Amino acid sequence: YALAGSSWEKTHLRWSVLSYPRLYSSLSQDHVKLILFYALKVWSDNTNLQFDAASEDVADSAEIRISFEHSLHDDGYPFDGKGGTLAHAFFPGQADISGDTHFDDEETWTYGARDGEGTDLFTVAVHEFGHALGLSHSSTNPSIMRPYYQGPVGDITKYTLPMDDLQAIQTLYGINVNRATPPPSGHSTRLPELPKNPSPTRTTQPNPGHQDRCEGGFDAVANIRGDVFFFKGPYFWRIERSGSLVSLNPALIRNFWIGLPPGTDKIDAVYERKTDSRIIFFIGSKYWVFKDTRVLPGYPRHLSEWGMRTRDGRVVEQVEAAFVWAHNGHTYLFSGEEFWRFTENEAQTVPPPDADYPRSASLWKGVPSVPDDIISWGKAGDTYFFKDNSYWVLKSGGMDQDKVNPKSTARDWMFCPTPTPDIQSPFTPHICKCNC
Amino acid sequence: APAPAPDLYSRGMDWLSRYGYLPPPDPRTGRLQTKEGMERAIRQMQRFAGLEETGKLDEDTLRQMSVPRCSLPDIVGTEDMLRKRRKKR
Repeated sequence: YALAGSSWEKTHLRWSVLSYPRLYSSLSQDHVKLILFYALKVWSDNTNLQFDAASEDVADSAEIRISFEHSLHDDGYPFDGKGGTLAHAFFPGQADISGDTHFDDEETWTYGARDGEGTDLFTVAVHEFGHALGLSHSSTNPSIMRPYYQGPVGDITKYTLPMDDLQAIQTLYGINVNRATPPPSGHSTRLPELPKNPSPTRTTQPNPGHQDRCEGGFDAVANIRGDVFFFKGPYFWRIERSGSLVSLNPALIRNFWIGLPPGTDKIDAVYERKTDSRIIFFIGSKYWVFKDTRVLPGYPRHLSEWGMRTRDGRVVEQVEAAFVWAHNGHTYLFSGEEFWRFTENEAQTVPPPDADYPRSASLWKGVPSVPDDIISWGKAGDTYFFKDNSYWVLKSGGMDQDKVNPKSTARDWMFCPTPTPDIQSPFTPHICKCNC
Repeated sequence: APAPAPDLYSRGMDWLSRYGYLPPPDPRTGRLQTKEGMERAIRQMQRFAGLEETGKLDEDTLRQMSVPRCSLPDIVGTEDMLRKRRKKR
C-alpha cells in the first residue's frame, strides 16, 4: 500500500453530503446517503475510526464533505464528462479542501446494477474515502486503492477491505478488531433492493467488436462543440476536445440523438451550423435540424430546399460531406465530385448556394475528391478529409499544399494498434539472419 | 479553443503527465520529453497497472489508459514535490 503522508489527527470524523446526483442517476438522496455510509463503514470496521453524519447546520465544517460536481468546479481537477475521470478526494490536512470528496455528476451512478450499466457508486466511494483518510494509489491486486474503476463488489453490507488496504488504514488509525459500525438509525442492515426488472427507459447496449472502429470506413465525421463524432452504421464514437476517446465501445446513434427515425443505420453527413449552433444531419434525400441532442419539430425536410444542382443540372439527392471551414466561416457541402459553398446567416435557415458553385472537388489538391466526410478542427482551423481508414490534413486555409500524406484514422483517432506491415509488402525490409 | 491535431504519442504523453508518470510540461523551459524518458514512464505505468512491460503504447496499454479511473495521480513525483517546496519558500 502507499500512504499519502498525511492523516487526520483525530479518529472521530464527521461527514456530510453537500449535493446529490442531478444529471443521470436515478438513485434517491436517501439511497445515496446510505451507500456512502456503507462506503465509510468499511474503513471504520476493525480500526479506531468513527464516522458521524454532521447535522445540517455544521455540514460545511465536516472533515469529509461529499459533493457531485461536473466539469470545472474550482479545485484544479476538472471532470471530463461520462467515462474518463470518475471522482477524486483530497488528502487529510489543515486546508479547507482537505477531505473533500467529489464525484463526477456526468456519470450514471448506480448501485447493484450489472457491470457495464453505469458506474457503481459504492466501489468508487470506498476508493475515494481511502484518499480522504490518507491513502494513495496502490498497484497491488487486490486493493480498492488501485486507480482504475473495478466495477461492483457484490453485497455492500458484507464487503470487507482487501488485506493491503486494511493494513494501510490500521497503520494510520490503529487496530480495533472488536468494533463494527452499526447502520444508521432507521435503516435495517440491508439496503433497499433495486427493482429486478429493467426500467422502461433502459437503453439498448451496443456491443460491436473493436474491429469496427479499427477498420475505419466511417459514414460521417463531425466537429460538434469541439468534440469529434465518428458515425458508422447505427453507432458513433466520440473524441473529446482533449483528444481522448470517451469509450472504446460505441454508442447507438438513436440513444443519443433523439428524434431520428427507427431503423436509422447510416448517416451521410453532419455539421454544426455556425450561426446558431444547430446540428444538421443529412440522411439520403432528407435533412434534420437538432437543438443540442433533440430534433426540432417539423423535420425531416427535403434536401432539395438547399438548392443544390450539379453542373449538368440535376438536383442533388444526397450529401456526402459537410463542414464549416474555420478559415472563412462558410459552410461547404460535397456530393459526387462537386462541392457547394453557403454563406449562412441568421435570417435564412437555408440560404441558397453561393454564386459560381458547384465547383470540382479536385480543387482541393492531394485529398480524395469523394471523401467520407470533412471537418475543420484544431487551433489553426486545419481541414481534415476522411476516407476509408485514412485522413488527410490541409493546413489552415489551404487547398493546394505541395504534399499531403495520408495518416491512419484507426491509429490517431481510434486508439487502435499500428497495423503490422504485411510480410508480402514490397515495402517491408528484408531481415537477413547471419549465423556466422 | 479546440485541441491541437490528435496524435497518439501526444495523447499518451498527456495521460502519463496527468497521472504523475512524466513531469508536467514546463512552458518556461520548453523542455522536451526524451524517447527514453517516455519509454521509462510507459514501463512504470504498465508495471503499476499489472500489464506486460513493453515500454510501448501498445494495444493493452492504450486500452488501460481508456479505463475510467480516479483523477488523482498514481505517482507523486519528486520534481513535483520539489517545485512545490521551492514555491513555498
